[in-house]
Amino acid sequence: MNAFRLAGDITHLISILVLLLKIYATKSCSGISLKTQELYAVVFLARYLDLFTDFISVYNSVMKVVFILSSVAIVWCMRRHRAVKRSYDKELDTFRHYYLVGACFVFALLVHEKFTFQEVFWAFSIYLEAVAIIPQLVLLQRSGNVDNLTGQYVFFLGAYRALYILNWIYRYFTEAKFSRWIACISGLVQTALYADFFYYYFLSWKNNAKLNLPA
Amino acid sequence: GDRGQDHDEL
Repeated sequence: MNAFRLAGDITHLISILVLLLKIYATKSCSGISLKTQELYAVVFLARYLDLFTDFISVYNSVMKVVFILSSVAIVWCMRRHRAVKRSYDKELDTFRHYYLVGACFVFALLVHEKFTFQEVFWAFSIYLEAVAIIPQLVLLQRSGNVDNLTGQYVFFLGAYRALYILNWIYRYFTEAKFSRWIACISGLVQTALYADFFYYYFLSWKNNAKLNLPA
Repeated sequence: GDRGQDHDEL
């Protein structure tokens, strides 16, 4: 464990908690893509299948449980909570995310570290996490609505990406057999898609700031 | 035996 990865895990967790708190506090999820949140929940459920079989550390197990619970809590809130689900942009959040799930699963069957149940699902979760932000990106391009995508959420999500890349660079130079190409390449794709999301987020934020200028 | 790539990262 190095400082970059620890900080990356913590900023990743904070980004999820910030979003959950924002939705719960404002009882609104307008501008949030339910499909992206569903994909994130699937990512954690598929990746942490080893939760009960491989014990790595207390930290690792506790964080896995927290990631699963918080991501499922967001999906539950957006699908079940009466007040919240009324504010969901159902007609705008129409990206066919099932295609992303299918494509990532087929790709994981082709490219993985070992052809075992857990390894294929692990690779699937890595690929899916990379593309999971696409429905949110599409929704943001359509709606330009950043009401619930707070700056903190976007900041912590970006910090998580940047810190994980620093973590991989650090591990590459300090560990003899560092070969996590699946995670690294997929992580770079994820960061590129995040950068695209950030670009549209910044544009929307700027436009909204202009719109809200004092009359 | 070889546990394969132990995924220690979250």
